[in-house]
Formats: sequence, structure tokens, C-alpha cells
Amino acid sequence: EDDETGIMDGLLEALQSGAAFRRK
Amino acid sequence: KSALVYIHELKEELRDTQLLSCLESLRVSLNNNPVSWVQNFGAEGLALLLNLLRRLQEEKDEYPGMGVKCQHEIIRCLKAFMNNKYGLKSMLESKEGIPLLVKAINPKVPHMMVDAVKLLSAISILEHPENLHERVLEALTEEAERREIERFQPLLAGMRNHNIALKGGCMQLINALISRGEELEFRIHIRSELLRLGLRDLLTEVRTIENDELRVQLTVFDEQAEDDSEDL
Repeated sequence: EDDETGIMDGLLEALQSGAAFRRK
Repeated sequence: KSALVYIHELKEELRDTQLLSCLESLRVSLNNNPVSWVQNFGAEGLALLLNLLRRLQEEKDEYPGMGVKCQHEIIRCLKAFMNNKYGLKSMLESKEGIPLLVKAINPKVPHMMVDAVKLLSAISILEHPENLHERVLEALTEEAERREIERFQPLLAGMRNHNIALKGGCMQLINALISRGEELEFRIHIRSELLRLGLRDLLTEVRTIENDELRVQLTVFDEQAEDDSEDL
């Protein structure tokens, strides 16, 4: 949502855990 | 403080400890206030931060260390600014945002470089707008041409650093740039370039380090390489 924070935190977490790289 | 007060302070051309103090306070405000506050800080505030970062990167410190501390604090402010849809969109729409983050990839300042590579990794993996990874790669290439070095040399230098977080951050960016390439040829080309410049030996060393974060990134790299090898 437009008024939510945490986007960058979420991206960084996904990168660290490897979730960002899982093939769909 | 209100967003307008910070904008006013940034326009005052503060230096050294006064500037650092202002930036530290701004970072806390960006992290803790609602998105509406960030929107008030807005494009004007972002432009002031980016201009300041560029100026500091171009300067030689009279008192070595303080300028770099301020640069790092700006990077932390940018991370906080980008933690919402509005800030992230604004940063991506700015012409200088990605190039200035790339300039912050400086192995001589490991703690700042970790933050810079991680933010660039995050930007690279976004699906919209498309091909942000290409914008990041382009910025790496242009900065390298300007400095007359290989475009991945700073990342590989970061991997040689003892700092485990920096090794992990550099691997994240490598994985992000490769994984977002839709064409097999692109992925193989980037990987080959990195391996030719010394990534193979660095990975051998990294494999001996017992660290979960590094293990995750190594697995991602290896699995992608294997899949691409099969596809080829």
C-alpha cells in the first residue's frame, strides 16, 4: 500500500535469505 | 523536526560534525515517521541529498574521514527514504540515484560499500520498472570507464576483503545482476567475465568460510550456473 513502510527491508531480507532468487 | 526544517538545513551547506549530526537526525526521522512525512521531504529533499553525496564524493577531505562518514550517512538516509513505494519510485526516477550508489562502491570503505551493494542488489531485483538490473550494470560500466578499470573490479576487490558482510553483499549483487538477465547469452557472458577476472579463485576461498549468509549466496550462484550450463 502507498502508506506502508518496509519495502526495502523486505527486498533486503529476500536477498539475504535467497528467496529473491527462487525460480517461479 | 519537520521535513522542511531538514530541507532548510541541507541548503545551508553545513560541514563536518554539524552536517553529520543533521544527517543522522534525518535518517532517524525518515525511518520512524509515516510515509506522508517522507512525501513532504519529497523530490526536493532527495535532490539535496543526492547533490550533497555527489559533492562529497568529488571532494578530497580536509579532515580525512568526516566526508566519508557523511557519505555513508547519506546512503543510510537513502535506504530509509526508499523503504516505501513513494521513496523507492522517486529514487528510481532520479537520474543520479543509481550512479551515485555505484560510486559508493569503494572497497576502501567496507561498511559503506556493504550498504551500497545491498541497495543496488535490491534495486536490481525489482520487477517494475523493467530491466533495472541493466541500469545498474550500465552505471557500473560507465563508472569503470571513467576510472579506467574493469567494471567488476571493485566488486571482486570487495570479495577479497576480510569483512564477511561485504563478501556476502558483493555476492548478492553478482547474483542479482546475473539472475535478472532474461537471455541465456547475457547470463553466461556476465558470469564468464567475472570468472575470467578472478571470481573462480575467490569462490574457492569463500567456500571454506562457515557462514550461513555466504552459503546461501554460493548455492544461488552455483545452481544458476548449473542450470545455465544445462540450457546451453
